[in-house]
Amino acid sequence: MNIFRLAGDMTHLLSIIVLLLKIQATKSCAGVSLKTQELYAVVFVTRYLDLFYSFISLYNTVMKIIFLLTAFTIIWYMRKHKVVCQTYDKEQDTFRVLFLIVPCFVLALLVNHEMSVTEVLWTFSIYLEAVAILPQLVLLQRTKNVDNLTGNYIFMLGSYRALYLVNWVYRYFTELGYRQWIVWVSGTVQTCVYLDFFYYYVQAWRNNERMKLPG
Amino acid sequence: DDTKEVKDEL
Repeated sequence: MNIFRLAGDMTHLLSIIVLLLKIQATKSCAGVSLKTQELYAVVFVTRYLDLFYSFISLYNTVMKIIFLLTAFTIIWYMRKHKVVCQTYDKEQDTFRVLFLIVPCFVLALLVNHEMSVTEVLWTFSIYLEAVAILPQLVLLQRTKNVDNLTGNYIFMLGSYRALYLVNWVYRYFTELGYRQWIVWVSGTVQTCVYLDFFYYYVQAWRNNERMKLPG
Repeated sequence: DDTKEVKDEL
C-alpha cells in the first residue's frame, strides 16, 4: 500500500459518502443517474467475488464490503425511498447501458489474464468501470443542473482513478516486474472520460461561480 | 505478460 493508492481509496470512499449525504440530507437525487449507480453496483459485484474465497487484508475486505453496501443503499434510496424516488428524473436518465455492458463483456472474453469465470468477470468489471460514469455525464448535459454536491461527487469519483494512475507509476518503479496492462489502459481511459468534466469543474471553481456545462 | 499477482487493489 502506498500513499497514492490510499489517497485514491479514501477519495473514492469520500465521493460515495458525499453522494449518500446529498441524498439523505436533501431527500433528493435530482441530477443523479441511477444507471451509473447500477453500473457501479455491477462493477463491485463482479470485481469483489474474491471476497468469498481469498483474504488479502482486513482493509481490503472492509473496503469492499463498504463499497458494496453503499452502492446498494444508494440504489435502494433512488428506487424505493418514497420521497427520494420521486426526485429521480427517470425520463432524462435514458442512457442505453447495454451498449456499455455488452462490449465490455465481449472485450473481457477476448482480452483477459485467464479464461476462468472469476477472471473474466473481474476483467469485465475493470472495463465497465471505465465507462460507468457516462450515463451520469450525459444526464448532466441534459439537465444542466450540476448542484454542488453532485459536482463534488463526480469530481472525486474521477480523481480517485487519477490517483490510482499515480499509484501504478509508483508501483512500476518500486516493485520489480510489476505490470498490469489491462488495469492501466482501462484506468487511463476512465480518467480521460472525466477530463471534459474536470475542465468545467476547475473553471467554475477558479471563477468561484456555480458550475455550468456548455449548451 | 502481466504480473499474475494477487489482486491486492480495490
